[in-house]
Amino acid sequence: QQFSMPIQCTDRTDE
Amino acid sequence: TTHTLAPLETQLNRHDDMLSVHEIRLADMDLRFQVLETASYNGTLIWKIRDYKRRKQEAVAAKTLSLYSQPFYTGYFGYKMCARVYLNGDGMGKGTHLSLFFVVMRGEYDALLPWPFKQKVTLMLMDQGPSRKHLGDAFKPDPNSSSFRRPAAEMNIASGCPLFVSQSVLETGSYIKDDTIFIKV
Repeated sequence: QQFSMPIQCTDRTDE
Repeated sequence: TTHTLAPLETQLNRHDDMLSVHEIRLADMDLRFQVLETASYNGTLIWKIRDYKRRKQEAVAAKTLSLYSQPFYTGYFGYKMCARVYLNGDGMGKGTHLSLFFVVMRGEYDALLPWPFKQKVTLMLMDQGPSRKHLGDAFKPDPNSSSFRRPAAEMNIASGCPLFVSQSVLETGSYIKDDTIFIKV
């Protein structure tokens, strides 16, 4: 199975 | 008459106050039940998102950019996690894609669990049509990323796939039925 690199969310607000 | 009415009025006011307190408490309980009834303790989350159209519009209008799922767990005393979705995308996916992220949350038993979080994570958008062509992506946590460290706040920074699925693929396939999508993590 292929695994991708997780990327951090850019949004820092918390709805 | 004034003499007898005054205490009654005080009592009535007190009851009104108590009623609003109870209303708030009931609403809290409703929410708690909803979370409890949909919580999973086997490491698999199925997240049902209703009212896709309205929520997508709210994301486009930047009213509500993202939605959080109910929390789920790897076991009764395991890691606490949830999913976060941006129906109008985040980062590189902004305006073109649905972005899907995974969030490690602060849990009751973190002190007893190994850190950083190392479990493999699979993100999926369920196809509700007969062909069941679910869309998925999988990742192994990056041990150097702050997203997988032991949470110091209620939630770590979400990590996942900003380009999870393009909005055109999502909206032309059979991923939306009855204005509802299902995400599996």
